[in-house]
Amino acid sequence: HNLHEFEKLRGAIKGSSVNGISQLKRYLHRFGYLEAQADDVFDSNLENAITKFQEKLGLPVTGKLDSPTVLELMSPRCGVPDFPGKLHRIKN
Amino acid sequence: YAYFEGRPRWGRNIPMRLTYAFSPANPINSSLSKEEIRAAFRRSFGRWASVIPVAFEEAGDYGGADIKIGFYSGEHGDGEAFDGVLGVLAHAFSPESGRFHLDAAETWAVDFEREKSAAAVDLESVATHEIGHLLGLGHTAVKEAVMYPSLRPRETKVELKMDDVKGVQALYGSNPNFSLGAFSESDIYSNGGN
Repeated sequence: HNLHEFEKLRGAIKGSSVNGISQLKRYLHRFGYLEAQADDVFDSNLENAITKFQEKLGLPVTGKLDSPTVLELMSPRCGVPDFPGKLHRIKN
Repeated sequence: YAYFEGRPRWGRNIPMRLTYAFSPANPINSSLSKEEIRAAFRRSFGRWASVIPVAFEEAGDYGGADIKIGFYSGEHGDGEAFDGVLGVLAHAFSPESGRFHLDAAETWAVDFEREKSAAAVDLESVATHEIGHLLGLGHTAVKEAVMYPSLRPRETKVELKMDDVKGVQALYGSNPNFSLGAFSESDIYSNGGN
Protein backbone atom coordinates (compact mmCIF):
# COMPACT_ATOMS: atom_id res chain seq x y z
CA HIS A 1 0.00 0.00 0.00
CA ASN A 2 1.17 3.52 -0.79
CA LEU A 3 -0.69 5.12 2.06
CA HIS A 4 -0.01 8.69 0.83
CA GLU A 5 -2.33 7.93 -2.10
CA PHE A 6 -5.22 8.12 0.38
CA GLU A 7 -4.67 11.87 0.74
CA LYS A 8 -6.42 12.50 -2.59
CA LEU A 9 -9.53 10.65 -1.34
CA ARG A 10 -10.15 13.19 1.42
CA GLY A 11 -13.70 14.52 1.07
CA ALA A 12 -14.86 11.86 -1.41
CA ILE A 13 -18.59 11.32 -0.97
CA LYS A 14 -20.91 8.33 -1.13
CA GLY A 15 -22.17 7.63 -4.63
CA SER A 16 -19.09 9.03 -6.33
CA SER A 17 -16.55 7.11 -8.35
CA VAL A 18 -13.02 8.18 -7.57
CA ASN A 19 -9.74 6.79 -8.83
CA GLY A 20 -8.04 5.24 -5.79
CA ILE A 21 -11.15 4.00 -4.00
CA SER A 22 -10.28 0.45 -5.08
CA GLN A 23 -6.96 0.78 -3.30
CA LEU A 24 -8.77 1.95 -0.17
CA LYS A 25 -11.09 -1.06 -0.46
CA ARG A 26 -8.09 -3.38 -0.68
CA TYR A 27 -6.65 -1.74 2.44
CA LEU A 28 -9.91 -2.11 4.36
CA HIS A 29 -10.19 -5.72 3.23
CA ARG A 30 -6.63 -6.43 4.32
CA PHE A 31 -7.37 -5.20 7.83
CA GLY A 32 -10.69 -6.98 8.25
CA TYR A 33 -13.29 -4.28 7.53
CA LEU A 34 -14.62 -5.17 4.08
CA GLU A 35 -15.22 -8.14 1.82
CA ALA A 36 -12.95 -8.11 -1.25
CA GLN A 37 -14.04 -5.52 -3.85
CA ALA A 38 -12.03 -4.11 -6.74
CA ASP A 39 -14.14 -1.17 -8.01
CA ASP A 40 -13.70 2.57 -7.51
CA VAL A 41 -17.25 3.29 -6.30
CA PHE A 42 -17.87 4.85 -2.89
CA ASP A 43 -20.83 2.61 -2.05
CA SER A 44 -22.73 1.61 1.11
CA ASN A 45 -20.30 -1.24 1.82
CA LEU A 46 -17.42 1.22 1.86
CA GLU A 47 -19.36 3.65 4.05
CA ASN A 48 -20.05 0.83 6.54
CA ALA A 49 -16.39 -0.20 6.48
CA ILE A 50 -15.27 3.39 7.13
CA THR A 51 -17.73 3.59 10.02
CA LYS A 52 -16.34 0.36 11.50
CA PHE A 53 -12.79 1.66 11.02
CA GLN A 54 -13.67 4.89 12.84
CA GLU A 55 -15.34 3.01 15.70
CA LYS A 56 -12.48 0.55 16.05
CA LEU A 57 -9.80 3.24 16.12
CA GLY A 58 -11.62 5.66 18.39
CA LEU A 59 -12.14 8.31 15.71
CA PRO A 60 -15.20 10.55 15.29
CA VAL A 61 -17.79 8.29 13.64
CA THR A 62 -19.03 9.99 10.46
CA GLY A 63 -18.85 7.30 7.76
CA LYS A 64 -16.99 9.89 5.68
CA LEU A 65 -13.43 10.28 4.49
CA ASP A 66 -12.82 13.24 6.75
CA SER A 67 -9.43 14.55 7.83
CA PRO A 68 -8.97 12.46 11.02
CA THR A 69 -9.91 9.30 9.13
CA VAL A 70 -7.62 9.97 6.17
CA LEU A 71 -4.77 10.86 8.54
CA GLU A 72 -5.21 7.53 10.31
CA LEU A 73 -5.41 5.64 7.01
CA MET A 74 -2.09 7.19 6.00
CA SER A 75 -0.33 6.24 9.23
CA PRO A 76 2.20 3.41 9.29
CA ARG A 77 0.77 0.50 11.21
CA CYS A 78 0.94 -3.08 12.34
CA GLY A 79 0.05 -5.67 9.70
CA VAL A 80 -2.20 -7.71 11.96
CA PRO A 81 -5.83 -7.18 10.90
CA ASP A 82 -8.04 -5.24 13.31
CA PHE A 83 -10.67 -7.99 13.02
CA PRO A 84 -8.46 -11.02 12.38
CA GLY A 85 -11.20 -13.58 12.89
CA LYS A 86 -13.77 -12.07 10.56
CA LEU A 87 -12.32 -11.89 7.07
CA HIS A 88 -8.85 -13.24 7.61
CA ARG A 89 -7.30 -16.13 9.43
CA ILE A 90 -3.97 -15.73 11.10
CA LYS A 91 -2.02 -18.62 9.68
CA ASN A 92 -0.62 -20.62 12.55
CA TYR B 1 -8.43 -4.23 24.67
CA ALA B 2 -9.31 -7.04 22.31
CA TYR B 3 -8.32 -10.60 21.61
CA PHE B 4 -7.95 -12.84 18.61
CA GLU B 5 -10.94 -14.98 17.77
CA GLY B 6 -11.19 -17.84 20.26
CA ARG B 7 -9.03 -15.91 22.75
CA PRO B 8 -5.90 -18.05 22.25
CA ARG B 9 -3.10 -17.87 24.84
CA TRP B 10 0.03 -19.85 25.66
CA GLY B 11 -1.29 -22.90 27.48
CA ARG B 12 1.60 -23.71 29.78
CA ASN B 13 1.41 -23.75 33.53
CA ILE B 14 1.72 -20.43 35.33
CA PRO B 15 4.29 -19.10 36.00
CA MET B 16 5.62 -19.86 32.56
CA ARG B 17 8.84 -19.19 30.69
CA LEU B 18 9.01 -18.45 26.97
CA THR B 19 12.21 -18.33 24.98
CA TYR B 20 12.90 -16.04 22.02
CA ALA B 21 15.61 -15.97 19.38
CA PHE B 22 16.62 -13.89 16.36
CA SER B 23 16.76 -15.48 12.94
CA PRO B 24 20.40 -15.88 11.90
CA ALA B 25 19.24 -16.04 8.28
CA ASN B 26 17.20 -12.80 8.42
CA PRO B 27 19.21 -10.25 10.41
CA ILE B 28 18.55 -6.52 10.26
CA ASN B 29 20.61 -4.63 7.70
CA SER B 30 21.03 -1.22 9.30
CA SER B 31 23.29 0.93 11.40
CA LEU B 32 22.03 -0.75 14.56
CA SER B 33 24.33 -3.18 16.26
CA LYS B 34 23.20 -6.64 17.32
CA GLU B 35 23.57 -5.63 20.94
CA GLU B 36 21.37 -2.53 20.46
CA ILE B 37 18.67 -4.70 18.91
CA ARG B 38 18.91 -7.32 21.62
CA ALA B 39 18.72 -4.65 24.31
CA ALA B 40 15.62 -3.07 22.76
CA PHE B 41 13.85 -6.42 22.65
CA ARG B 42 14.99 -7.27 26.17
CA ARG B 43 13.36 -4.08 27.44
CA SER B 44 10.16 -4.76 25.45
CA PHE B 45 9.81 -8.32 26.76
CA GLY B 46 10.61 -7.05 30.24
CA ARG B 47 7.68 -4.64 30.22
CA TRP B 48 5.19 -7.44 29.61
CA ALA B 49 6.96 -9.74 32.06
CA SER B 50 6.58 -7.11 34.78
CA VAL B 51 2.78 -7.32 34.68
CA ILE B 52 2.11 -11.05 34.09
CA PRO B 53 3.68 -14.23 35.50
CA VAL B 54 5.54 -14.95 32.28
CA ALA B 55 9.32 -14.78 31.96
CA PHE B 56 11.09 -14.30 28.64
CA GLU B 57 14.58 -15.52 28.01
CA GLU B 58 16.75 -15.12 24.92
CA ALA B 59 17.82 -18.47 23.52
CA GLY B 60 20.77 -19.28 21.33
CA ASP B 61 18.92 -22.05 19.53
CA TYR B 62 16.66 -20.35 16.97
CA GLY B 63 14.95 -23.55 15.89
CA GLY B 64 13.96 -24.49 19.40
CA ALA B 65 12.82 -21.05 20.57
CA ASP B 66 9.15 -20.40 21.33
CA ILE B 67 9.29 -16.94 19.72
CA LYS B 68 11.16 -16.54 16.45
CA ILE B 69 12.11 -12.99 15.41
CA GLY B 70 13.31 -11.97 11.95
CA PHE B 71 13.55 -9.06 9.52
CA TYR B 72 11.99 -9.80 6.13
CA SER B 73 11.33 -8.00 2.83
CA GLY B 74 8.28 -8.26 0.59
CA GLU B 75 6.83 -11.73 0.22
CA HIS B 76 8.40 -13.92 2.86
CA GLY B 77 6.33 -17.05 2.90
CA ASP B 78 3.44 -16.38 5.25
CA GLY B 79 1.03 -14.74 2.79
CA GLU B 80 1.39 -11.32 4.49
CA ALA B 81 3.90 -9.51 2.28
CA PHE B 82 5.68 -6.42 3.53
CA ASP B 83 5.28 -3.26 1.46
CA GLY B 84 8.53 -1.32 1.68
CA VAL B 85 9.19 1.88 3.61
CA LEU B 86 6.44 2.74 6.14
CA GLY B 87 2.97 1.31 5.40
CA VAL B 88 3.01 -1.97 7.30
CA LEU B 89 5.86 -2.05 9.81
CA ALA B 90 5.66 -5.53 11.29
CA HIS B 91 3.33 -8.36 12.19
CA ALA B 92 3.20 -11.17 14.69
CA PHE B 93 1.03 -14.23 15.05
CA SER B 94 -1.41 -15.29 17.70
CA PRO B 95 -0.48 -17.91 20.36
CA GLU B 96 1.14 -20.37 20.15
CA SER B 97 2.73 -19.65 16.78
CA GLY B 98 5.48 -17.39 18.09
CA ARG B 99 6.38 -15.90 14.70
CA PHE B 100 7.43 -12.24 14.83
CA HIS B 101 8.32 -10.54 11.54
CA LEU B 102 9.60 -6.99 11.00
CA ASP B 103 9.81 -5.19 7.66
CA ALA B 104 13.49 -5.01 6.77
CA ALA B 105 12.81 -1.98 4.56
CA GLU B 106 12.12 0.33 7.51
CA THR B 107 14.67 2.67 9.01
CA TRP B 108 14.66 1.06 12.44
CA ALA B 109 15.93 3.25 15.25
CA VAL B 110 16.71 2.99 18.93
CA ASP B 111 17.89 6.58 19.35
CA PHE B 112 16.31 9.45 17.43
CA GLU B 113 19.18 11.76 18.41
CA ARG B 114 21.42 9.58 16.29
CA GLU B 115 18.96 8.51 13.57
CA LYS B 116 17.76 11.69 11.85
CA SER B 117 15.61 10.15 9.10
CA ALA B 118 12.07 11.52 8.96
CA ALA B 119 10.91 7.96 8.25
CA ALA B 120 12.68 6.39 11.22
CA VAL B 121 10.60 3.95 13.26
CA ASP B 122 11.20 3.18 16.91
CA LEU B 123 12.17 -0.49 17.15
CA GLU B 124 11.33 -0.83 20.83
CA SER B 125 7.80 0.56 20.38
CA VAL B 126 7.03 -1.86 17.56
CA ALA B 127 8.58 -4.76 19.45
CA THR B 128 6.45 -4.01 22.51
CA HIS B 129 3.30 -3.89 20.37
CA GLU B 130 4.04 -7.14 18.53
CA ILE B 131 4.83 -8.99 21.75
CA GLY B 132 1.27 -8.12 22.78
CA HIS B 133 0.05 -10.04 19.73
CA LEU B 134 2.33 -12.97 20.50
CA LEU B 135 0.71 -13.11 23.94
CA GLY B 136 -2.82 -13.01 22.49
CA LEU B 137 -3.88 -9.37 22.42
CA GLY B 138 -5.54 -7.81 19.38
CA HIS B 139 -5.79 -4.12 18.52
CA THR B 140 -7.40 -1.64 20.86
CA ALA B 141 -9.27 1.60 20.23
CA VAL B 142 -7.39 3.31 23.08
CA LYS B 143 -5.03 5.61 21.21
CA GLU B 144 -2.52 5.92 24.05
CA ALA B 145 -2.22 2.16 24.51
CA VAL B 146 0.64 0.11 23.13
CA MET B 147 -1.85 -2.14 21.32
CA TYR B 148 -3.27 0.71 19.17
CA PRO B 149 -2.49 -0.39 15.60
CA SER B 150 -0.68 2.66 14.18
CA LEU B 151 2.60 4.34 15.06
CA ARG B 152 3.86 7.44 13.32
CA PRO B 153 7.49 7.83 12.25
CA ARG B 154 9.71 9.08 15.08
CA GLU B 155 6.95 8.38 17.59
CA THR B 156 7.81 6.44 20.73
CA LYS B 157 5.23 4.38 22.61
CA VAL B 158 6.82 1.84 24.90
CA GLU B 159 5.03 2.13 28.23
CA LEU B 160 2.11 -0.22 28.80
CA LYS B 161 -1.18 1.49 29.62
CA MET B 162 -3.92 0.12 31.83
CA ASP B 163 -5.82 -1.05 28.76
CA ASP B 164 -2.84 -3.21 27.75
CA VAL B 165 -2.31 -4.45 31.30
CA LYS B 166 -5.93 -5.39 31.93
CA GLY B 167 -6.12 -7.22 28.63
CA VAL B 168 -3.02 -9.32 29.15
CA GLN B 169 -3.72 -9.97 32.83
CA ALA B 170 -7.14 -11.36 31.89
CA LEU B 171 -5.25 -13.99 29.89
CA TYR B 172 -2.39 -14.82 32.24
CA GLY B 173 -3.18 -13.32 35.63
CA SER B 174 -1.09 -10.73 37.42
CA ASN B 175 2.59 -10.84 38.18
CA PRO B 176 2.82 -11.07 42.01
CA ASN B 177 5.17 -8.09 41.95
CA PHE B 178 2.88 -5.96 39.80
CA SER B 179 1.78 -2.67 41.32
CA LEU B 180 -0.68 -0.09 40.09
CA GLY B 181 1.68 2.56 41.45
CA ALA B 182 3.29 3.13 38.07
CA PHE B 183 -0.01 4.13 36.49
CA SER B 184 -1.67 7.49 36.75
CA GLU B 185 -5.15 7.69 38.27
CA SER B 186 -6.58 9.02 35.02
CA ASP B 187 -5.10 6.09 33.10
CA ILE B 188 -6.51 3.56 35.56
CA TYR B 189 -10.02 4.96 35.44
CA SER B 190 -10.20 6.11 31.82
CA ASN B 191 -10.07 2.50 30.67
CA GLY B 192 -12.51 1.12 33.20
CA GLY B 193 -15.23 0.75 30.59
CA ASN B 194 -13.26 -1.60 28.43
